[in-house]
Amino acid sequence: MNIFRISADLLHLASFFILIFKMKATKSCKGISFKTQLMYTLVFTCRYLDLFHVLGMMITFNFAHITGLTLYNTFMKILFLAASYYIVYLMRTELKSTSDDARDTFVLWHILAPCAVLALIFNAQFTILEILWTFSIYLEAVAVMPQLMLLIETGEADSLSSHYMFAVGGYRALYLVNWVYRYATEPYYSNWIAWIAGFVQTALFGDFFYYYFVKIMSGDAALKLPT
Amino acid sequence: AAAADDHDEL
Repeated sequence: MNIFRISADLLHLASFFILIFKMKATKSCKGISFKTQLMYTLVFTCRYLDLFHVLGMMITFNFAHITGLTLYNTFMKILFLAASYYIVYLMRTELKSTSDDARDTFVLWHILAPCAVLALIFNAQFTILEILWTFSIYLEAVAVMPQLMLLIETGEADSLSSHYMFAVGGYRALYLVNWVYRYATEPYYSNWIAWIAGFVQTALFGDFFYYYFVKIMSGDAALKLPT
Repeated sequence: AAAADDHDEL
């Protein structure tokens, strides 16, 4: 665990709180892509199936392999899962009438199918858990695409939405730094799957980062994209 | 080995 990794996780956690706070405070999820949020629930569901492994060790009192890092990861995984499901739940129940569904036109199969095929071909081990983990890594990299498309469609995002986008994009960028740091300091075989996907994910946010900083510098309330 | 346990990141 290094400073970049912990900062990344906290930024990721912050992103959920920003989004939930925004939706609760404004009683609206306008400008937020339901499809992107739905993809995040799928990402975490596929990636964190090893929670059952930890649960199995706990209920059999097999604590020998449970380290501080396991407990930290387990705690965060449960939080991420709970937060992402709660967001999807909010967007489909009390905030449904404010949802931008009509403009949220991205076709999910266009990312789901390639990610599934890639996960079946490029994986570290041909097991169900490993393939689902790999699928989740690929899907997370591109899951923001419906959100970006909605942002381009509407041409602007309110302040909290753009802070949310910054937090989600920044988290993976910090993970890139974490991987470089680990590569340099640990006898750690590099995980090319995560590296490449993480790079793609951060690159997808690159354009957004640029407009975010321009907006912050100019002190505008809303982020406006050039049309 | 590349078992799921080896994924020590989130």
